Amino acid sequence: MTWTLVIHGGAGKLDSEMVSPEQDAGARAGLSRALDAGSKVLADGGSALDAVEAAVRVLEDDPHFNSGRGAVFTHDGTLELDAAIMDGRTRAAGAVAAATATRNPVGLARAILDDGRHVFLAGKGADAFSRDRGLPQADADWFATDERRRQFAEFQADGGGFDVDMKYG
Amino acid sequence: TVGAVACDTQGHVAAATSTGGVTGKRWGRIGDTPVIGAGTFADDRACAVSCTGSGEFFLRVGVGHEIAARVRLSGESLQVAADAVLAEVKALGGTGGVIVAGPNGDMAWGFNTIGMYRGTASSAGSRTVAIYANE
Repeated sequence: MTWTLVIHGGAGKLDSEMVSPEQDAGARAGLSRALDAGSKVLADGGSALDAVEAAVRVLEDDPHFNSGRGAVFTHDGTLELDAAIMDGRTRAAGAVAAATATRNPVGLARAILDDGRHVFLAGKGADAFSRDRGLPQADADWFATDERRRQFAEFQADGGGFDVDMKYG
Repeated sequence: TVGAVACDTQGHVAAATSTGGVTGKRWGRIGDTPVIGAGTFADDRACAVSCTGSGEFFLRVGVGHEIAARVRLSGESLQVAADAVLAEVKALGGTGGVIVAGPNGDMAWGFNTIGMYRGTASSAGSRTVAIYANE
């Protein structure tokens, strides 16, 4: 039987002038590691659900992408992380919005899916659920990177306008 | 935003998406990523979808569910459905991309920006990693 895996690390104003050679190489390496992680699960006969979680965890830990470590800053200089996961077999789903302290937000979404009572948790409640489940926590220093701090400073210098396209992400 | 869709050796599909959102977001703004049926959706009867882009537009169109519904109800291919729904997003003024995996092993992606970080792998040994539209 065959298996397939597709991943993304975000879309936007990405062209070779705007993407530094370091970002280009770093992002390609990160995508490759995510493919390795998901492919290993699938090649071993694992589920699509475990494979997509494994691939996204790699991308969340990689500072080249806007999620988890490397996430962009909010208007107030904080970090609010969103994630979701869904199983096509059962249509079970787990989602989290505005989580602030779970190292891998997709792992929190998966815990919500596995718990099964709810689909979508947000904010402080989601953070409490994560702690109750003993998920690995991380502080803002883990998530924040110098590059995102620089972009946030640039954003503020530009007057902090809400530019959904200039996402820096 | 990052995401993955997959089809396993049992023909089941799944989707996952994760994001920090938009630089400078305020008032508790949430985009499409955590909204099931918008930024993330999976149904063995159709496909799995993960999205990235200007979330407000992906929410309004209900991109994940809409792509799956077109595949399930009208028998469109993953690529035709993805392109059609992305065109709706663009018509409303949104930009971004989608990745799609089907229970029969089909894969598709689409994006209306000048680039998307993306990759594919399969049991057939195919593998791609790309960033720019012209790759």
